Amino acid sequence: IIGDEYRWPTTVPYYMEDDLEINAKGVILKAFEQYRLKTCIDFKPWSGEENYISIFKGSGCFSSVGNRRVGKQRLSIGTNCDRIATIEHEFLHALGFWHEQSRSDRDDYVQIMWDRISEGKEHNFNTYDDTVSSSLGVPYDYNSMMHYSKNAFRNGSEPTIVTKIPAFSEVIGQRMEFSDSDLLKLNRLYKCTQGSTFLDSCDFERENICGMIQGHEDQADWVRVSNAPGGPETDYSNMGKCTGSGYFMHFGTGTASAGDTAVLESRLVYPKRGYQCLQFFYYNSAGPGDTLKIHVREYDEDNPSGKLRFIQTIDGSPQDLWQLHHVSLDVRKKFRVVFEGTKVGPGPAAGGLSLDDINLSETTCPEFVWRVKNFSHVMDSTPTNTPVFSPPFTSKEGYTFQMTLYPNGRDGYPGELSAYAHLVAREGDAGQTWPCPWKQITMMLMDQHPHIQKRMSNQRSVTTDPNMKAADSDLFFWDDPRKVGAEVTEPDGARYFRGPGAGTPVYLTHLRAKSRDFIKGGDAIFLLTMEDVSHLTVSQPVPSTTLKPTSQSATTNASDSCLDKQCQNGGVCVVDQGKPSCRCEVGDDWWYYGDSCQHRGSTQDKTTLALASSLSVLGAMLLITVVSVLCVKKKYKKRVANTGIALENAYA
Amino acid sequence: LPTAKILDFDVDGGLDLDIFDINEEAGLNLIEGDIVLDETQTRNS
Repeated sequence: IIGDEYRWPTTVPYYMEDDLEINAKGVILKAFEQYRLKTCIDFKPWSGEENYISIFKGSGCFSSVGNRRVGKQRLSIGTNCDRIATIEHEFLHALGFWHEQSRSDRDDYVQIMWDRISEGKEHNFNTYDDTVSSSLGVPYDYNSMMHYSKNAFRNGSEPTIVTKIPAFSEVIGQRMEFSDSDLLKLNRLYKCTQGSTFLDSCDFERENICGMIQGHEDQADWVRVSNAPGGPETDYSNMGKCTGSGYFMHFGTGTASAGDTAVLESRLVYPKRGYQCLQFFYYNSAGPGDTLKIHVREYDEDNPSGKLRFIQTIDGSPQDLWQLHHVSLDVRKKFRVVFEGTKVGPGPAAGGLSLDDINLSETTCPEFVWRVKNFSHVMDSTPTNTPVFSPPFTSKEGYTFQMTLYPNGRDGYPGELSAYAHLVAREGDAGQTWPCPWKQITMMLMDQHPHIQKRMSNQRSVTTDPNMKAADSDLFFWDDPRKVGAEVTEPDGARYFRGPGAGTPVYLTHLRAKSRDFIKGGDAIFLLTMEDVSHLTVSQPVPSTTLKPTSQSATTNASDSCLDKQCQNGGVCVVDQGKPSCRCEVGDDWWYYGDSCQHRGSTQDKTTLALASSLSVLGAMLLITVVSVLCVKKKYKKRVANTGIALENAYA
Repeated sequence: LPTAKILDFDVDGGLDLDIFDINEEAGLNLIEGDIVLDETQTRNS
């Protein structure tokens, strides 16, 4: 939407209302993390700013477009809206975006089938003139998460939107993640130069290896290659698909001497949050004893040349496979990530350690990785309603859970991936609280694009509500699986109890699962987490101090001027031209007003006032008319009396 | 002893609903399915 008045500051204040579902609150926080990773838009709890977004559970998913500057601006995340892409979609509206197909050049790219639209819904296909709405120089985007799906507002079974390029017919309406163009537009609109929590990414496709440097005190070097004797035969970014590209870094242990090390250091990065996730793909074709160690080199005044701190040894035994690894860091100073390969003992004459697709961001690492090999085949060959189970994973709080995947859907949804999360318990488990209180399980199918900011991973979350009852039962759904689950015996003889599952039969369509880089090298990677969200059961604090109004570029500090100003009825004190004044709360059909918001008004009052005013005017006019008539009559009578004329009926 | 198997819970209520379907089912008639207009926008629209 064109107009600077519609922009928010790049840090948007929000207030999560109490009526939101706990799962929705957790997913909203995840959506905010995606904004932080991929754009410069940040979100902070409302602390008294003049304008803020109030997120509540309405009867659907909706938002206004842009900053309406109404103080409390409402955005609804209702039932079934607790999907990350839906939340990102609504926040894109709030940040100033219309739907993609309402662009002025829409008809160049899609054909609207007007006769297939439900009666009365045609207005939803209006376009906005380019004096009202700008596409910011970004081409029409079929991939946008702001696009309608092809069947939006249809009256029958035929699509309402037909893409001019048929290949995009099933693409429009994706609700997975921001597209590249969504991000380009958002970053242009808010003049973002980098993601707030993004630090570095490298796929080694360029010769400068992203500014990484070789160690000085080591005996060997990491070499940029497109294949290595002993493996791997290709890189991971491109899987060798493109001639002349597809590079990775390799430390050849086959040719090194025992005890040799090779050190590769990232460029300098500057952390803000104090926690980071390092993610990379690692191919180990070295000897069984050879190691890869991760360190950080931290810089401060005492250590201008940096001080090395060991983080962990990578536990990836030799395999004919690019393995995904995550390392959690906790750095607060300027630093580099250091990869140290060591040839420890005898091994194969060829082979070594290889690195590719490194991503460093200030985010938390996913806890568990479940790799499903030969995934296309699994999707195509597994019958509907047939599950595949992940291994059980135990969270840091001691709860064990498991993901069930139906590779060919369930419950009447063939051609879909269906995904469910279960709690698991073993016979001797102890120490957990049952029913399991407020743990959010997230199942993410990773888009394995080399660059973390360009990934459009698909994720769904479920939260263990300890009060939730099983259908037609007095049992608690998330109770001890030994009580509400069924016993399972694995092929290896392991036995445990699996509780009922919560999830969706429509996790992702096969068509989308086969798109992008969801399947790479034949494999799909699910990233699973279980996080405690019990802190989201308490109300978000209402600001106790009031602040200056926000500016476009920065959030504000508390103002002393407001300390003595009392605003009633939820009003907020702001400093206006150096003086404190109250900004009063408003609703759909009511508002507070007065110096300290002490009076209440409503549209009903307004109607009454209008009616009273009209009647008063009518009364006054009537009075004037009567008085005028009486005066004229009196004057006429007087004149007649003075002239002595006798009036009589001359024609009777 | 474990009780009879509890059925899995479908968080989507057995339906594959997009934002616009959810709002339509909720009886909302918003601009473009999920946009709330204020007075100024309504007038322009």
